[in-house]
Amino acid sequence: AIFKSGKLDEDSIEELEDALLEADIGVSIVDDLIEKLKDEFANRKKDKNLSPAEILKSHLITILNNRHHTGTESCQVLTPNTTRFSHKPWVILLVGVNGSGKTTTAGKLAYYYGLQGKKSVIAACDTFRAAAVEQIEVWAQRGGARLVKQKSGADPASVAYDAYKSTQARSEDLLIVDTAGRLQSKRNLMEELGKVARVLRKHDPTAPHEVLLVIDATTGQNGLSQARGFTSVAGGTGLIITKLDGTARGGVVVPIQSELGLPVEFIGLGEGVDDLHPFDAKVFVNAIFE
Amino acid sequence: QLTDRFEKFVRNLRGQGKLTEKNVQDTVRQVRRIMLEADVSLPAAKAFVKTIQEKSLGQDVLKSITPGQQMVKIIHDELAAFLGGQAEPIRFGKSPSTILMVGLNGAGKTTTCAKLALHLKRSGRQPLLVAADTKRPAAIEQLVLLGKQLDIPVFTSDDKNPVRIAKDARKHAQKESLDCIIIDSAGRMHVDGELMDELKRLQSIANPPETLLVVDGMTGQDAVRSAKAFSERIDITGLILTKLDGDARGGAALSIRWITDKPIKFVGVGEKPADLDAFHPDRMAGRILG
Ligand SMILES: Nc1nc2c(ncn2[C@@H]2O[C@H](COP(=O)(O)OP(=O)(O)OP(=O)(O)O)[C@@H](O)[C@H]2O)c(=O)[nH]1
Ligand SMILES: Nc1nc2c(ncn2[C@@H]2O[C@H](COP(=O)(O)OP(=O)(O)OP(=O)(O)O)[C@@H](O)[C@H]2O)c(=O)[nH]1
Ligand SMILES: [Mg+2]
Ligand SMILES: [Mg+2]
Repeated sequence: AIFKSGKLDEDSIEELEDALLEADIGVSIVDDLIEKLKDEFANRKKDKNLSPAEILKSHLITILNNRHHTGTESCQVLTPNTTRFSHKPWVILLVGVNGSGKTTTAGKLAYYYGLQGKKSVIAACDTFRAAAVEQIEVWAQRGGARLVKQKSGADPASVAYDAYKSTQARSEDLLIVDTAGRLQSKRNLMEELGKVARVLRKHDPTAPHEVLLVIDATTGQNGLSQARGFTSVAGGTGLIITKLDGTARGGVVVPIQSELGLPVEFIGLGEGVDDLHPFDAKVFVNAIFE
Repeated sequence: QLTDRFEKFVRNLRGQGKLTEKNVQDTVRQVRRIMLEADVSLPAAKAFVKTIQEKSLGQDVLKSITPGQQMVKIIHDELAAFLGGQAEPIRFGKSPSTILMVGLNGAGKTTTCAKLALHLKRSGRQPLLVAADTKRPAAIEQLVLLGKQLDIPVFTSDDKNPVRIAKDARKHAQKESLDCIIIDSAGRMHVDGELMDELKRLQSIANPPETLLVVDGMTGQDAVRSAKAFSERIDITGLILTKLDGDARGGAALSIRWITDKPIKFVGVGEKPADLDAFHPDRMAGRILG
């Protein structure tokens, strides 16, 4: 209710600031937002009835909806001119730290695009973690996708290579490449990931068409370090925030988009195969001020 | 470095006899900023800063070090104290004694169960791992494989009810003369009423002297919310912080310790079974302060 208030005094500023900070937006961005808010509020037209919360929301939505930012050299965001599935197979590479929700999301993506009539293939490129292949076998089945796998310990790049070749040969629409979780500070693991991306590029210079960093909504500012690290080895086109069905707000996507221009493409709202939804900036921002 | 940052803020303290309210003010604002950048939850950061303020006021500026250095020492020592004393050992009751592992999805519970089992085996115990996650695809296979690698027995059952599994596992441990039971539970959201009820039933039947909340080391603001919810619903006796082999600052350590007042017993520092360290509050303090 405080957020409906039209005034901007020291108490309400602190309340708004706290909401932004507790959403994991990060001190620097929050400082900028509050400064902008104070300016804008002081200079607002008398007829404009926008509350301070509404002003903040509109600034956040502007940042989050910015798809024209071409990011950095390593981040090529899907612009309105690039249509998904303009290449066959359309290749999505899922990357991210341990436990963020990549494998689950691979199944969800296959299901999501399956509803749009797309034939999906999942490449089981986590050849390292215990029972990773057994886990993704279930998710491929749930998502209605064909699974390409090799035995545990195989080279992930070789699985990606096989998957691409067979998907292309069978003229299937979508190849989703699931990779092992890894911390961005581990150089050898990051190089392994770079190799997977390169192998896909060998087949099709435009592939992978999407490189989606899967981030747990509970992640703090380390999410920014993750985004920098992963995009520098594998490139980056967007984010998927998972576990938004909890109490975490996933605000770290704001500094990520602000610095790297990576937009959120999807959100995960549960453990079911249909718990994947296209990103809606308005809904996301409203939740911050709930 | 931290000292340089504080030197900037406390330069005006030189030549002054005491740390006064006014000159501590700016410094503690900077402390709060550092805490937030390190992903300490806002309420925990506020509480900590208040303590620093009280501790700093009226202290004589020592002749031998600069006021900035002195502030850093107060902050570091206070943070280490907040994080708790040296790591407390695992609590055991009469044999077979149970340890219940709980936490959010993907925090690292299953991997940590294996690590803990290895740690206990090396200290002369006979652990039994219990695969009580009947929900996640291949969760049972994951624990079975880890147990096989370590030559540690794993109890599995076709039963879908984790409470019954815990009952049967206890009988099995008694029959096999195993002296401790480590129960791997399914990841769950603290806002999922049904799953939290299930956990409450599981704890009441398993009656563990030790219930460990496993928390991802890169958790941001949500750390206080989720730890609070778990500790209000069930009886948490200790905490484990995982994935600290990455570059996350780990402010969640302060958040979860502050809100639960329970000891952090171990930290996860890698994906292998041997990657479990005792918690060192002093080291954690240095890491959080950056
Ligand atoms: N509640 C909830 N749980 C999720 C969501 N996405 C994934 N999970 C759960 O998070 C846990 C980890 O998911 P995984 O798919 O294994 O994560 P991962 O990134 O593949 O993990 P690694 O391969 O080990 O790095 C599982 O318990 C999933 O069910 C989500 O949107 N909501
Ligand atoms: N680098 C690193 N990875 C870890 C650590 N602990 C666990 N992991 C990894 O984190 C991911 C998730 O671990 P799990 O043990 O499956 O997590 P969980 O809590 O059992 O997940 P759910 O059962 O789905 O809730 C896996 O990829 C693990 O290898 C750690 O200390 N460091
Ligand atoms: Mg996975
Ligand atoms: Mg598990």
